[in-house]
Amino acid sequence: PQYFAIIGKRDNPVYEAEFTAQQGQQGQVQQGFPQNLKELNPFILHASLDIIEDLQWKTNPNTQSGSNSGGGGGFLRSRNVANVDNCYLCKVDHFYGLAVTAYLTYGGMKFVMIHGNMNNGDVQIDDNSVRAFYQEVHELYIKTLMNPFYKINDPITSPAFDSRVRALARKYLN
Amino acid sequence: MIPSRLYNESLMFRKQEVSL
Amino acid sequence: SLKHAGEDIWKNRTEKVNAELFTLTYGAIVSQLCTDYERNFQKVNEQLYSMGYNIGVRLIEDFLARTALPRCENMVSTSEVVSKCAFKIFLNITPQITNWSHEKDAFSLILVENPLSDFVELPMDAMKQLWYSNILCGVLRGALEMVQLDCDVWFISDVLRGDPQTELRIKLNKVLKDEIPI
Repeated sequence: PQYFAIIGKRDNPVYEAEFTAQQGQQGQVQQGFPQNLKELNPFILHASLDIIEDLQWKTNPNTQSGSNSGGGGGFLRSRNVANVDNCYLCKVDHFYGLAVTAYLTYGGMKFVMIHGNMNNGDVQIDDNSVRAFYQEVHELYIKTLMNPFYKINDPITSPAFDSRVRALARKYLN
Repeated sequence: MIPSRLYNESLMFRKQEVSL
Repeated sequence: SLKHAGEDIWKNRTEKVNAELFTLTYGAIVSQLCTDYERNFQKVNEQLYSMGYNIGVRLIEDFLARTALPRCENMVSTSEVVSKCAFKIFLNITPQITNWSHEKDAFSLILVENPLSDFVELPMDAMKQLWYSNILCGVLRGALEMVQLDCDVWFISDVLRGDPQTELRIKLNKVLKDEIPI
């Protein structure tokens, strides 16, 4: 199971969703997070925000001075607009076997996800799938932003948005 | 999937310009 | 020939601007009007119409300077010019002309695509009251009035409201005659 949230600039949740696989490999219905862990998810996610912000504002030590970006170090996300990989921060935190991945939009919105594992072991993250999921959700978020009646940092309550995010989760994560 | 005109439109393949 | 003229002017004699800038600017205007009028959408519709009218009485000068078209003989040719030249030159779209009245004094324009309303989703309270692109009605009314056509222009349906298509109706009331001021 995964717990996904979009965090606004005031550390407010703009969107939250829990994803569970419908059927296990042997036809068994998989449950989501255990009830006690389900209540902890927002706190676990909130605890990782400091790490994400630290990465967000960290200068990139690999950027050489006198480069096309005008000299000096760049931020973690490259100024090369063709390079979208820097939005995806991979695994940023962990909590007793749970993994936390993150993705930053160019406007500073944080896409954060807690990855669980029903076997109580350490979670293995498929970075390619998770990155693809984040990028597709990013596109949905941009479309939401284009709506003039939507204000930034407002909760996203559109059922269409929710259904599409869940469809992407089924496609890439489960 | 709930039908939505907003999320069905493509960001890329659209008319790019109008008259100034 | 009208279609070719419109396309030629669009391609070769029109300065262009990014469509998203246009769409987002108009969206900001409508959104701000809704806030300023405290979600009284009838007033927002009226204000959009008024803004469009003020644009239309000026835009017609630009249109006639670009196209140098002669006066239209009837509403049929007027509809062709509006659809194939005017909308093409300014918005790069060509609405379909349908639903002619029996007297040939009223017709509908079906907007298959509308750059004003790209990526717009109306809030629930606006769905039944707000005509999001009402500025177009004002523009057409103002422009036609300057060429001595007193017309009523209004929206019949809008995809933003959940209707199957966006339909705009234009009806000629009378042909205006220039009169010497008293």
